[in-house]
Amino acid sequence: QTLIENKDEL
Amino acid sequence: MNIFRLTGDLSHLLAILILLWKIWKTRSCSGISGRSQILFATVYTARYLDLFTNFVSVYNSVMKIIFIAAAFATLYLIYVKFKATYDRNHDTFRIEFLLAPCALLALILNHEFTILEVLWTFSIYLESVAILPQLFLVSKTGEAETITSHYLFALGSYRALYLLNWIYRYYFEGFFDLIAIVAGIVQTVLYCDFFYLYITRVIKGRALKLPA
Repeated sequence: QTLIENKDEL
Repeated sequence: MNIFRLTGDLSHLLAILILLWKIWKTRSCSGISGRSQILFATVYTARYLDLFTNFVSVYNSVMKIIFIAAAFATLYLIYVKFKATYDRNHDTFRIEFLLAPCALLALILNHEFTILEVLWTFSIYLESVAILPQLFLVSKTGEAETITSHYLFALGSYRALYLLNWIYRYYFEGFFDLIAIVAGIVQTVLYCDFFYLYITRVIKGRALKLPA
């Protein structure tokens, strides 16, 4: 899952 | 967080600070593309709207705020404070030719059709090509100040380091994000020509002048 709530990268 | 990701972030931060420092110290933004900086400010604004909706970590939030603030501070220096030194005659790349295709692509190719997700995707696509006005400016004038080439090297290295981070995360965490990876490859490839000149000239203490 790479949706917005899982995005930790900048 | 792995070493590639951390050095990538630090390289990104360094690039932004080098640029601000260069403009402030020399009281001049000559050789800097205001149009690329408009695109970067757009990138950070579109990508980091999740500051308001989603908390990841203090590190994450602080870096996002620094990137956004530095981008707008850079724009202020170029278009207001040191406007007289801005190279507007050479900075002529048509940014709508980048903005429109990236917006269209983000609407079509995204992970989920929601406002934040489409804006995030747009920012990823736009970031991959946002340096083109700057590279265009350098090619038009045929040279770059050494400090400007350090800026470009740090900024280009950041996404290259993120590529290593994604290889690492794929092997050790099973994580991959195809949109970010493909855009990251495009972004890094755009710098290759510059990397070559940087290594063969600037590192050896010579000015970055393009071959005639």
